Amino acid sequence: LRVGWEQLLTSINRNINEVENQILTRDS
Amino acid sequence: MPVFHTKTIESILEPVANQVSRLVILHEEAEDGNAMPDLSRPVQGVSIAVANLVKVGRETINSSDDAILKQDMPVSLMRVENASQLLEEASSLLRADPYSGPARKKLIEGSRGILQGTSQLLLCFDESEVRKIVRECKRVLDYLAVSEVIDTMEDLVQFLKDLSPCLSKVSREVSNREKELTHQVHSETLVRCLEQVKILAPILICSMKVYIHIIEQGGKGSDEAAENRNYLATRMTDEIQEIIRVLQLTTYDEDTSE
Repeated sequence: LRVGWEQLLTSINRNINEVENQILTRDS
Repeated sequence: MPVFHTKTIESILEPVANQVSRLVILHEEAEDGNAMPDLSRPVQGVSIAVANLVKVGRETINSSDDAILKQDMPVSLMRVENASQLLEEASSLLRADPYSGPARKKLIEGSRGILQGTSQLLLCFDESEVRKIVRECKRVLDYLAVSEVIDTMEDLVQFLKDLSPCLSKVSREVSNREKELTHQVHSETLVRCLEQVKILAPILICSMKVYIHIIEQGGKGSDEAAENRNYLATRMTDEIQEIIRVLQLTTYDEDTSE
């Protein structure tokens, strides 16, 4: 579970960054 | 049936969605009260990422001229912010008590909230992109409606000058969109309609030319020529309207689309 939560939060972090990139790319 | 209707949204959300489901199941099975790790650092990372996302989102809202996006996007941003807050609260509770039950609940709720919020955000952004393509399609429809009143070569040349770039843009954008869709039937329909539009466009122009020639040479047979031209314009209009309909579908509309 320890690894699971850390991995999930890392993925969530990456996911948020990707969403941000999407918005920036398409908005430009 | 795919859950996410575009490949981009799917590639971003699916891995996280799977991880969240896996962890929820693990948690339900692990009600034995194992100590939870200190999640301060990864949670802080998420908070920073969310803060950046919200900043970019707000800038997008401010610079956009899409009223629906302006209305929908703040709700998703708020959802992501609230979820991030839940994760911070969970992290703080866990630091004080690694066995905290409410902290686990907040972790799950926060993770789900981020997933739902980002999903909503991407959908809202995607819908705005679709509206841009639909706007171009409607411009083509407007031009097609004008085809009936063109009766000189000069007007036909201008008509072509107006229609061609617009049609090229629609063709390019619909073709890109089709490649993005995860729903096979929707994607194939767009390809089929676009092909029809490409076939019909030069035939329509030709029929308009024939009509003008007939008018210029006395008008015998002009009714049939006009009928033929109108038939082609209507067929093109139908194809474009079908493109608009399918562009606006998501996988959630499946039941009503078929």
